[in-house]
Amino acid sequence: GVQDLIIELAVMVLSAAIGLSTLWSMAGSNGQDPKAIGYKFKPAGENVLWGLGGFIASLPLVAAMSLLSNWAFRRIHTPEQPIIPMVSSGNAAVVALAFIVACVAAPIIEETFFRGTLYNAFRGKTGTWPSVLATSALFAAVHPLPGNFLPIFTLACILAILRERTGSLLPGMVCHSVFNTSSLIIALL
Amino acid sequence: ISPTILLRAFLSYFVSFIILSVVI
Repeated sequence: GVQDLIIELAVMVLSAAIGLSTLWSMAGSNGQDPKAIGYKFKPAGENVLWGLGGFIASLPLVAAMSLLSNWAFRRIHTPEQPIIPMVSSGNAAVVALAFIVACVAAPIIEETFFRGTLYNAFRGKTGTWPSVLATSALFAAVHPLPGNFLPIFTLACILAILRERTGSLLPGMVCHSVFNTSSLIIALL
Repeated sequence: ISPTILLRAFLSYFVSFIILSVVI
């Protein structure tokens, strides 16, 4: 439990460090601002509100997509998100680490790369909607399939729309974190 | 920022994540 989560956290942080150093060195040597991926957090209060609004807006859509997906894939087994059984084991250290991984590290790192670098790369080549759909499909595809595809794709579309609408990654980080936190709390109960 | 730089940054993150997940 604890050891698995420490490894998972180390992998996330290390790969993020490699990606960010690539971004900073390449952008820097081309005279471009790496923070333009959406590292613009002010006005913080407004951005946090956008994130909370996005979370509330996502709830009925993600719930509807979960129901549809459960029905569509009722005959096909979808593996469980590996962090869920760890959390239900109840060990305090495991629960604390799981919250750090799912509610702090994952939102910051995944928003940076999926809605920051990847979304903006597509956005520079195609229009808004192809970028929203393509990056959300990839984001959903890296989660346990097939049952989670539709709900996570829907959440990712909302995260990408928040990035597009506000120009900041903070609303997506807040929405992503609140979503993961509520999922973990439900798993704990 | 140019799409090429952004895509390379994403790929270096994504590929490292996959390699590290498999190796560690």
